[in-house]
Amino acid sequence: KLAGKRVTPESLETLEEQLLSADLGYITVESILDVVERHSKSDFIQKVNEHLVNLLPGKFNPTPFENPTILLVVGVNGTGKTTTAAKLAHLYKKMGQTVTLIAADTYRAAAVDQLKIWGNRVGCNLVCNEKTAEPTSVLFDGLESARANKSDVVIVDTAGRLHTYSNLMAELAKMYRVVENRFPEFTLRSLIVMDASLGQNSIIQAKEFGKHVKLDGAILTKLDGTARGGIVFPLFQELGIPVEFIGIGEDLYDLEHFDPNAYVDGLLG
Amino acid sequence: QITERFESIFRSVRGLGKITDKNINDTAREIRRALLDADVNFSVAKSFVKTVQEKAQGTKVLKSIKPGQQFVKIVQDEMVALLGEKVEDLELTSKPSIILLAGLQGAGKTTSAGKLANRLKKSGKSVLMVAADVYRPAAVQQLIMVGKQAEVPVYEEGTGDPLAICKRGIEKARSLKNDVVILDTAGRLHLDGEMMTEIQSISDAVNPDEILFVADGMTGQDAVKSAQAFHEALPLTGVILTKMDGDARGGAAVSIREVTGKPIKFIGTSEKLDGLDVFDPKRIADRILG
Ligand SMILES: Nc1nc2c(ncn2[C@@H]2O[C@H](COP(=O)(O)OP(=O)(O)OP(=O)(O)O)[C@@H](O)[C@H]2O)c(=O)[nH]1
Ligand SMILES: Nc1nc2c(ncn2[C@@H]2O[C@H](COP(=O)(O)OP(=O)(O)OP(=O)(O)O)[C@@H](O)[C@H]2O)c(=O)[nH]1
Ligand SMILES: [Mg+2]
Ligand SMILES: [Mg+2]
Repeated sequence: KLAGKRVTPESLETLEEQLLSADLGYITVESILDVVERHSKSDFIQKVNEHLVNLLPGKFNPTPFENPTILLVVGVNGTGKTTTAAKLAHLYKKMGQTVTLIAADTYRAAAVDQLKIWGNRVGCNLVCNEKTAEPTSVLFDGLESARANKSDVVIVDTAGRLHTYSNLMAELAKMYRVVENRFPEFTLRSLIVMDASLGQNSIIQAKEFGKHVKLDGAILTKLDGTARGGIVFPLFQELGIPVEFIGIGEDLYDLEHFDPNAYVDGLLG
Repeated sequence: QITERFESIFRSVRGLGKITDKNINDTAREIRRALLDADVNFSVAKSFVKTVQEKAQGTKVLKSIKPGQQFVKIVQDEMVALLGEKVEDLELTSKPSIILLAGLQGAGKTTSAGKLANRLKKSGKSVLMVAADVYRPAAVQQLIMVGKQAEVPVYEEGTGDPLAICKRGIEKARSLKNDVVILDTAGRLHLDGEMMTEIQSISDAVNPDEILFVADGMTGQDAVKSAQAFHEALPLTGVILTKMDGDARGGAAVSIREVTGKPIKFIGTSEKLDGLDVFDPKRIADRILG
């Protein structure tokens, strides 16, 4: 309903509501409106589209890892980490890489069972230890096994944790250090999995997690719902964290590369 | 940081010698920003601010000795009123009483089923949980393990038709003379017609005493859309707002309450079995307002 309109107070208000309801946050929205108000005279929506795309990371293009790589999958409870870990395993296996999945959620009921089922569906190695409550020990065993079978990609599923629990954040930091110190030949990347329907707390999550592990990228899940995950804007603009993948469903193949143009089209759509 | 924002808004309002239309408007803008930051839905925030402005412009405030203090009270009272002033517990009148849990993926339904079972058992009721999520890998196993922790039996058939499983589970509860049956269902998108039809058919068939919408306390603007859709699809009786042990302000509480008119009955305060508190509108109002 914004298409082709010139800048009027009404069209600005419609744009504001559309962006606010997409969880961009009022700070990001106010600065966007400011720019649009000052610059756009005609071709309003095209200008808004271009401006929004420029605020986002470029199109992500995953390629096979040249050096053995560990993907540490982290995030708060229920965002889709386990399902996403499986989707990533499937993606890299399809590219011809040897994949190992590590079930490092030793806490939640049936977390290992859940990843085991996914591992069978993907058809890749899976390392778990249902007798330990120590995620670091499973991580260690998993990486030794990945080293031995020359895995190209190791995907580590971790327990959901709220960043407000310092002991859980310390546990994550410890896992990160174990990898850095004991398995330095691997490239280590941490990806934070964020639920597109969550609001401004997502920025706080990324800030806090980022204090304990270096966050290289984010994966935005449940974009097949009505939520628009506008958090991608402040994530990149304020924290420099690019969204690399988006989750668009509950199956193995429901993972897409982040494309800023497709994303903004969907946002303004 | 929203806490500081409301603190500073209120500090500056309290310091005002008199309340004028201008400073009510300036404050209104600040309050709207603070509410958006707290994840209150933008149109709910808009109407909240409008209501507060109208009340503040009333003579009571303008004539008051401490107009700033009065203004703050208006905001607080209005927030508590929005959230639903009285606390409403579960209404379990049939035998067995049936509680149906519904909500989006990952909201905390399975965990909340265990928490509810634990709470009811501790109050002397016998409970049976039914594993009606046949889709998510190891969902049934998760509820079985939660049941073991709560020391509550779980009725499950592995895979199958969720409606049939619920019906047979209730029959089992009847034969065991259980007081309460809790139906744990699969997470579903309100956009998924088939899945919404499924939960409607379960509700129509078993006529639950309580249909609780389980929502993530960190939900943003989308809370209005999903709550609206579930409210239109099912005769909801209440809401459980989970993961409130985090530092999300919880504005979703206002949005969900506004759009469904249903009481928030419980909030989730940890991953553990005892992590379920009765909803307290005053505490949540303070949290949203910082
Ligand atoms: N619709 C939709 N559902 C998703 C998506 N990703 C995950 N889910 C669902 O979200 C729910 C939670 O997924 P999990 O993978 O268990 O989430 P998690 O982050 O590992 O959860 P915890 O380990 O308990 O913190 C499941 O029902 C998934 O099927 C997505 O992209 N779209
Ligand atoms: N910290 C905290 N975690 C919670 C709370 N409630 C649930 N969780 C966690 O949130 C995650 C998701 O919980 P589930 O019970 O699996 O969610 P669900 O709604 O059944 O998920 P689906 O069946 O996939 O839709 C798990 O890691 C739970 O331990 C809560 O109140 N506080
Ligand atoms: Mg998980
Ligand atoms: Mg569940």
